[in-house]
Amino acid sequence: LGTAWKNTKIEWYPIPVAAGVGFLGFLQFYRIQERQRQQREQDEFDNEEHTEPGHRPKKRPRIRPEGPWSVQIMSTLPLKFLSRLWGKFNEIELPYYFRIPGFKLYSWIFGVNLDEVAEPDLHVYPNLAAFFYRQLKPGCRPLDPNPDAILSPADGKIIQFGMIEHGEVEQVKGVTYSLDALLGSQQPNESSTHSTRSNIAMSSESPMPSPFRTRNPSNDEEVIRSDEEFARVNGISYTLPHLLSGGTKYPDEPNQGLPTDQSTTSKPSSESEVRADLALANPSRPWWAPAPSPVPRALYYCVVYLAPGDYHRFHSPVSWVVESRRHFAGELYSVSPYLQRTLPGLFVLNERVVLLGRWRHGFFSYTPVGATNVGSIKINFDKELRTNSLTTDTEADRQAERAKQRGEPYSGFAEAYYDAASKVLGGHALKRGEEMGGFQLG
Amino acid sequence: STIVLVFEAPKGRRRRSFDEGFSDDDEDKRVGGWKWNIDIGQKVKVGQALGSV
Repeated sequence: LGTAWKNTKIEWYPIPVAAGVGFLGFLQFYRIQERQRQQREQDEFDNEEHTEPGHRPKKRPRIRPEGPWSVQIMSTLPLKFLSRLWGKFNEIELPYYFRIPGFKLYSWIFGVNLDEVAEPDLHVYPNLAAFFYRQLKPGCRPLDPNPDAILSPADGKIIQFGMIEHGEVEQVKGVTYSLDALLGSQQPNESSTHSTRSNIAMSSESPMPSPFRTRNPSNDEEVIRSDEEFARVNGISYTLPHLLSGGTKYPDEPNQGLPTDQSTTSKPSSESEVRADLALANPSRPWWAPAPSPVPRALYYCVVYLAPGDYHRFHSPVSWVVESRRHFAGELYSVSPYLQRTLPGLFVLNERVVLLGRWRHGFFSYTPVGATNVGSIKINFDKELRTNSLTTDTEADRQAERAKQRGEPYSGFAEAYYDAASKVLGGHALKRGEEMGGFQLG
Repeated sequence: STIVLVFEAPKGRRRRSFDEGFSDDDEDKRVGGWKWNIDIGQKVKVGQALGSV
């Protein structure tokens, strides 16, 4: 081999230009073929008719996000599977004598204030999942006394807030995503509804009266009456004392913060409280865009990030009515501030539950966004909602198929309405500070 | 995990002294509208006011 290496004469020849051209042509031809094949598969998926019984629809093509190499690597991981595995792991019961040191170590690492935990004996929590979903002592989170304030829905950090312009929410500086992508592009309507629970009914025109909006007979301008005018015209009603005392504040109600004890027998119910608060709202409000009104209105947004050590139950920020929910079965990327900066459209990609409704000033939406470690979103008043479950993906595929059979485009979410929860309000009433649900491990 | 709130609120009325050169986006010069009480990066607790009308 050495002799051959040393003694063999090396002769250099120019590579024919035609070979180079041919190679590039072949490469281009291959790329075009590959692109056409992908397009054909996509078209087949879109046009396929699934009429035979027992047919399993093809899996939807997965959306690949754009971003740096770390995001690209993350997008190749089976994040939902990992999340479910993580959830199962954390449901393993811990040995009795390991619980206190284990939870204390966790608290030390993630900054949990154990003095606020409702259950002082940490032995009660059988595993990390139970400890993660802990309750707080009553009264340790006092509600702001200002009835016109929007309260923080959870313990966390403010990532972003501001006004929505041109229907776009700024996720981080310079990176935006559209409101349609976050909340869903279609206005709720009956034909696209997939009711999934017995007490959820199809949407209809809200029966909520609008005593505060009238029309000026001289110029047909819409006029909003003040509270005092309403009192003079309509007299005393069950809603009026609540309205005049600020809508949600009751003089005899101590500011106890978290309503964990639920000793509300002498207090107004959520429904009556919200009904009082919503007397100012316009029931025929369209989709999320502010309705034309003599009072200029705008859409605002706020993003609250919950760190691993934070209290992971969330509460209602105002008194409002949840009319519908939309479950987007997306991926489960982390929602850490780093990824929010580096992955454009993170909230639009992730699995989320969009609760849509109205409050006294109009449209209100509340969107818990899942993450890899806390993928399960629980809504207390929606027992049939299942997030990050094995059936989530197949359910989304089935819904895509059903939409296709009806000849409609797939909206990308499963929608349900809460009309049956309250005949008067046309939705599920929540009062400010009321616990709505929470995030659970895995 | 993250919670995103999107809501409608009054922008407030123009103050007369600011009528000239007033932009619709200029929230600080409005009265009676929505006002934020928070800063980016601020830690908040349940029940704390994010802003008010």
